[in-house]
Formats: sequence, C-alpha cells, structure tokens
Amino acid sequence: KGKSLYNIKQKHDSGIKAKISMK
Amino acid sequence: GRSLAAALVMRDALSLEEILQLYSQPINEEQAWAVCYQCCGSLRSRGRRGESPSRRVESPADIRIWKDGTVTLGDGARRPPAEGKSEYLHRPETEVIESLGIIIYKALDYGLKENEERELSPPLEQLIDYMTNTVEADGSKDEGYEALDEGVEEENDKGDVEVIQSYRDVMKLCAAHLPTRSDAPNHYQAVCRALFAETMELYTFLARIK
Repeated sequence: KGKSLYNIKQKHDSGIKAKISMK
Repeated sequence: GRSLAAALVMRDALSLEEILQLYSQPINEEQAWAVCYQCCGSLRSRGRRGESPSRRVESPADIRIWKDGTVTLGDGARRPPAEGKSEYLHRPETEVIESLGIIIYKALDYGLKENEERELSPPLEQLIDYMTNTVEADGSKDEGYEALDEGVEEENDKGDVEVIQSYRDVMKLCAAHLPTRSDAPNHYQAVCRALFAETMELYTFLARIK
C-alpha cells in the first residue's frame, strides 16, 4: 500500500473515532 | 469488458459506497466538506419543495454523487420499513445531519484498523463533531420556511455556528472553511463533479482491462 495522504495515529478513547463508534 | 465499459458510461450517478470500494481508500478532506455541503443543500431545497421527508443515512450506499456534482440521499438498498416502525416518519433535520456526519466520518476512516485513527484537520473534525452532536431546534429557528434565496455564503455573516440545528448551519460551516464563502456553491459542486468523473474514469478503465 502506497504512502497514505493522511496521518494515522493510535485511536484515542476521547477522540472523535471513539465518540462516533459509540453512536 | 467492452459492454461493461459501455454500460458504465451510461451511469449518471455513483453511490459513495461504490466510490470507496473502487478506490479501496478513504475520501479526502475536501471531498468530505463537499459531500456534506452538497448533500445538505439538496436536503434543504427538497424540504422546501415539500418532497417526501428524508430518512437517516444508514450506509454510504444511501449517498449518491451525480455527474453534475449534486449529491442526494438515495434509497440505497431499499429495505422495507421495520415492523411497526414507519421508515417514512419525518426525521428531524438534526437526526439526518447526525447520521450524515457519522457516514462521512466512516468514509474518512475507510480501510483503517479498529485501533487506528486518522488525523483530521481541526476544522473538519469540529464540523463532524458538531454534526454528530446536534441540538434539537427549539422551533424558534424553524428552518423549513426560510427564504429560498437566503444564501449561507454572505460574507458579512460573522455569526459562527457553535451548534448545528439545521442543514443551513452545516452549509455555513462548510462555506466558512473556504477563503471566500461565496465560492462555496461552485467550489463544492466542482469537487463532487470531479469525484464522479475520476471514479467513472477508473471504473471504465478497469472494466476494459477485465
């Protein structure tokens, strides 16, 4: 997989991904 | 391969799901802004034309990007309404906006592992945060009957949106993301038009190879 055009970080419990996955 | 390619050329809309699957990578941030703006724009004018009420966005298959750059909520995989629950109950705007925000976030997160998180620019993260944490309008700000021509792109409109209560609020936030707010309608339509065109190009190319 080529280098992605965005940065990836460790998922954070208080981050937006965690918030949305609880919806 | 040629007949499939020919069939594809006839297409004048693609679902966001098809786009994600074809590229097997997430949409970029500008596409996210554009789909939000264009989708809320069509929902807003649809509401004023008194067309059938919109439903929650359940999956990327529900979001259709058209050749001309407009974005609509389609029927996706037409599912019969669940027992006793009428699918066609009018969904408050805030509920449709919340569901749209969730699907757009998932399109930005497409293909990432469960423990990975994409770093979004603060304005886009804020937009999605606001969209997914809407507040029921108290009726005093009734979106439905606002003047049709009341644009969301007035330059002097400094009233920054703190809480999203209507499709118009989403559009205002998206317009504020641009250096010149009044460019929003043309700019975001162009981004969606390009998204459709580039995807069709790839689709047709792959079909020919097949």
